[in-house]
Amino acid sequence: KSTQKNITNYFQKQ
Amino acid sequence: MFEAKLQQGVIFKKIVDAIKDLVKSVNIDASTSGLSMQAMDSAHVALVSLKLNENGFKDYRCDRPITLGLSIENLSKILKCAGNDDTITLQTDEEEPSSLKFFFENQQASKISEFSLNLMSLDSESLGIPDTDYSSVIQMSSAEFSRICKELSSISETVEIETSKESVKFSVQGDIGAGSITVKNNQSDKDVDRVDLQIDQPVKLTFALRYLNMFNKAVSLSSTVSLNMSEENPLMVEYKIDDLGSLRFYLAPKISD
Repeated sequence: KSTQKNITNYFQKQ
Repeated sequence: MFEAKLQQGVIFKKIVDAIKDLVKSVNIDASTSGLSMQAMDSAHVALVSLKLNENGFKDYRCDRPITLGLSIENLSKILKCAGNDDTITLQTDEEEPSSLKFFFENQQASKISEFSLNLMSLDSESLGIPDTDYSSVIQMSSAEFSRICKELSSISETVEIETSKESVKFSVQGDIGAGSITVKNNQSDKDVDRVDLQIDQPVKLTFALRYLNMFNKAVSLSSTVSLNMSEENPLMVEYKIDDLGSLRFYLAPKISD
């Protein structure tokens, strides 16, 4: 099984 | 005053068609350097980033930076009224515009359509996208990549992409069985066959094919696509738009538990 990460785990809100 | 005239209006139609299944509403930021747009899908798994340089437009004027909040669904309704050979002009005189004017002109300038699209005020959720020196970059035919994703998504909803010096392997595993497609470096002079691998560090990353299939709606914008990967990073799928800019999609990986 694998977990879908979020894009916000990698790019910070400005 | 903001005005941007695109000689090949069909490019704008293709861009909106490419993103309309992914994002519902976007802020287009207009500045002296051109147009830019960044938006996430509703699940915050993918991000689309569009950059169109002012020198790619037939006419371009932007006296001061403005933000244009657009509903993609309403925008595509308006763009349906533009012919594939029309020029498309975006225009507004206001500083805080409540609507955006569109002009579509055919080649003979014998038919001119004018529309005004009401704008929305959207909170700008822009993310900082760090400049990444990707350790694995694959340039290949966009049609071929689109075909691989479509074919493999009938076996599994997840694809593992593994790069090595001389090849890239797309693997799937599902209830019905498993499969893999290995594509090697190929300096063929035929576009559809050419594959360029720049592998500084091999990677092995897993992604949801549903998103890749949505990104591939952009195939009509460019005959080649680049896949940019580094471990622990989102995949960046880039479609360069000749003489105008680029449409980039970022997809967060799936991490095995």
